[in-house]
Formats: sequence, C-alpha cells, structure tokens
Amino acid sequence: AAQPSKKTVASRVPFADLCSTLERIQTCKSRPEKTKHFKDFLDSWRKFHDALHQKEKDVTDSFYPAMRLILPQLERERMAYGIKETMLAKLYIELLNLPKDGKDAAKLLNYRMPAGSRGDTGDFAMIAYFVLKPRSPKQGRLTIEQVNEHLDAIANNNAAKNKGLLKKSLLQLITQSTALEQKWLIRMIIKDLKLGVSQQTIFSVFHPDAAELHNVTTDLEKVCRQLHDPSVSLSDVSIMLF
Amino acid sequence: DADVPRWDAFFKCNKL
Repeated sequence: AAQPSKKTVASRVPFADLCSTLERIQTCKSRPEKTKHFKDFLDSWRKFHDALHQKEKDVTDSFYPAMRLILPQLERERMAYGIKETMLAKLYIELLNLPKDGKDAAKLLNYRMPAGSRGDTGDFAMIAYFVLKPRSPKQGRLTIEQVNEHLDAIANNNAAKNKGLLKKSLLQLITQSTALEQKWLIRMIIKDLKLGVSQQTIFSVFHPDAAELHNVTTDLEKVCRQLHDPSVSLSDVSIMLF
Repeated sequence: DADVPRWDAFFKCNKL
C-alpha cells in the first residue's frame, strides 16, 4: 500500500525563515520584542501545522525540528558533532581557497584576538559571516527538515570517526546556505546561539508547562509533542499519560 | 499538492 505521505511542517519551512527570526531576536534590544519575534514564528508554525494535518489522527509532527535548532544545548537524540571553531576555520580556508597567510584566513584562525571595531571578538560565527558574505550563495534552499538531516549525517559520521564523510556532509550543508544561514548553522553546531533570550523564556513562550515537563523528562521532542497545543495543560497531559 | 496549504500563507518574512 502506498505509504501515507509523511507531510511535516519542517519539510515545508525554509531554514532561511528560522534564521531571519533568530536574527531579529538577537538584534532587537528589549525582551518583549525578542519574545514577540519568536512567538510570531511559533504561532505561524502552529497555524500551518493545523492546516497541514487538519484531517489526520495521532499526528506525531510538532515544533521539535525547529526547537532542537533553537535550543541545541538540550539536544539528546543526535550525538555530538565533534566540530569546534578551529576545524570550521580550516575547512572554510580550504573550501574558499583562501590564501593561508591571507587576512581572511588569519581572521578565522585567530577569531579570539581582538580586531576591528565590530565588537565580534571571540564570536567565530560573526567573523565567519563577514568572510563568507561575498563568497556565499545569495539564496539558500534548505528546509528545516533538510538541515536536521544534514546535522544527523554530521553527527553519525563523527560517531563513526569517519573524518572524510564528516567533512563531506558539512560541505553539503554549508554550500547550500547563505552567509546568514551559515552564521546560524555555526552557532547551532557550536551549541551557543547568543540570542540574549534564556531557555526558560523560550519554554515559557512555547507553553507555560514546557519548562516543568522538560525538567521531568529532559526530552525536548516529548515536550514539543505533548504541549503542541497551548490550550492543553500539563495536568491534562498527565491524566492522558496515566 | 494543489490543495496542500503553503507556509508562506502563514508566515510573512520581510527579508532582512
């Protein structure tokens, strides 16, 4: 029998839209503004989810594919990437054919050194963004689902200690992304988004009971699935559970 | 996919 089409929201949401939301959250100053940008994205996701799955029962789709990129420090399903700034720096120097003793290569390798007035000292992703900007595609084409698939491949290749395939899967990810998307990808891989918003705030905007359910389960997917509907309270869920 | 809803009908992303 034909497999039912596995329609997921994440397979239809461009990664670029998540990145522009993260960019707005990071750049605006006040907490209410920051949470508004996150809430706008989340509300759109939930409305689209309801429309996409309107005739379906037992839907397992949820905000999890996006939430795990917004809170990468809470990732439990995917193993470590085994990638730090220095490895990324060397990969970009090779990929972009940067002269080894050139200015841009030095910026990437010495990203912790104070330089320039932009105040991006120590922020490898920001420094990489300015190096990548003139050299990256202007239009990204990955969906959130595809980004998660590439990150799965990177984590699996790292676990298999296959450096060659790890580099290959990382290249597939970055060569299909704009400089802005790569800035956020780097932060997701390094697991520090520098959003200026706490995990608690993200949880409280997602659902009043999300922080508590995560404390009990430490399972981000379970939090996103069981509290997908903001009108469902944790007590309802626990009754359903037992 | 004709009747499948579209993401850009739910999320307006003014380019940065």
